[in-house]
Amino acid sequence: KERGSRSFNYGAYHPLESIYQAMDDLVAEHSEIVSKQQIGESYEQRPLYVLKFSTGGKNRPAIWIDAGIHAREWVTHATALWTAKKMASDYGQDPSVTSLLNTMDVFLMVVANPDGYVFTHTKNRMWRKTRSKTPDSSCIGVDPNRNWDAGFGGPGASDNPCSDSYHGPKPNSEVEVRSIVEFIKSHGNVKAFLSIHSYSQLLMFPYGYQCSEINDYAELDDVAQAAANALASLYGTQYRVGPICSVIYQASGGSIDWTYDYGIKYSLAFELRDTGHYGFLLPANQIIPTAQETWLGLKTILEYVRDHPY
Amino acid sequence: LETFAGDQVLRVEPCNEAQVRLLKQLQAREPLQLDFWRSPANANEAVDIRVPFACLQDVKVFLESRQIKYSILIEDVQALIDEETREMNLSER
Repeated sequence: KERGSRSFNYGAYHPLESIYQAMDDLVAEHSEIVSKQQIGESYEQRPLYVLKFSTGGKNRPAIWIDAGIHAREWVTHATALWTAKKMASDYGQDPSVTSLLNTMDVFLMVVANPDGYVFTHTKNRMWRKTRSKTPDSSCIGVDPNRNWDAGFGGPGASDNPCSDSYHGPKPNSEVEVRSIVEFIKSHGNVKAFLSIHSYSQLLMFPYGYQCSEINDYAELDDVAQAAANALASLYGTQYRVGPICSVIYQASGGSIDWTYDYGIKYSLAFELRDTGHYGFLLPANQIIPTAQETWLGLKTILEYVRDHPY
Repeated sequence: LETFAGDQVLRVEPCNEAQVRLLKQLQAREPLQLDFWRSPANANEAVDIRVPFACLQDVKVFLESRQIKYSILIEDVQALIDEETREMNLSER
């Protein structure tokens, strides 16, 4: 058994229990800046946790980061956990992280779809969706990144419950999505929303549900390009940067479209290193390199958000 | 426990909009149970599809008969999963 985050093997994949234990260990070791909050319960009644990084203050401007909303993208959960450890241990050491956490809070959701994650460990490694039941269908689950209230039910989402991109019966029907939406609304001071996915190396910003340009296109394009350059500086991993609609394809009901329309200007989504040659089974020896390079990209965005309050 | 023995991942490279439309038609064929890892969007952009073993031949015939270029990205998905499981067990020990 791994005891404490110092001996945790960040270069391996873990079941949900180990990840939740590692989060508790991190909180215990860095209790002055890290705490754990439960923001809801999944469809199968697993707790939905976020790690809160804060040095105090009341309702400070905040940055949200989530990983693993698509269950099978295991390298995202692993990257998020490594990132949590990195931020906690760099506070007080790295001036950038120290200054960030002295100014803003960071909320990090390591496992956004725990039911799906457990299902990938026990029944179907390629599962992507939630595990909710759809009335009048034998098919299970909703694509939680088609379930947000942003062009819901439009192009790039399926109305077939058996599809991997099924949008669900209504916006926010999935408790995993609804819990995040309620958290963001009740917090009221979230300034950046970053969602971590994996496949084909992209860094995207709104929109996905329509192909029109957002008002902040130039600024987000610059920030994303800078982040992609920082990321590439470590191992040369090349990212494509741009709006979801043109960089990948039109897809409605996505998280960063909703957050952008809700007023969170810095809404971006990463698609981490995965060439496709291993599918969603990125070899374990690539977990830490992926996390390391992603951290450089993330840090560029975090610094920009810190330095450009709105 | 769902197994993926014999399932392959195909990288399809449509060269024009007509081929993109054909791939979208393929995507809409629910009985095939194709898992699109990257959906068809534009010409000259790769589309990755996990194809269950049972309909591998149908899909390859569909692509070949329409001159849509593809290659096999993953020969056997289950072999990868087995390797990953082995690594996880090792790591646990």
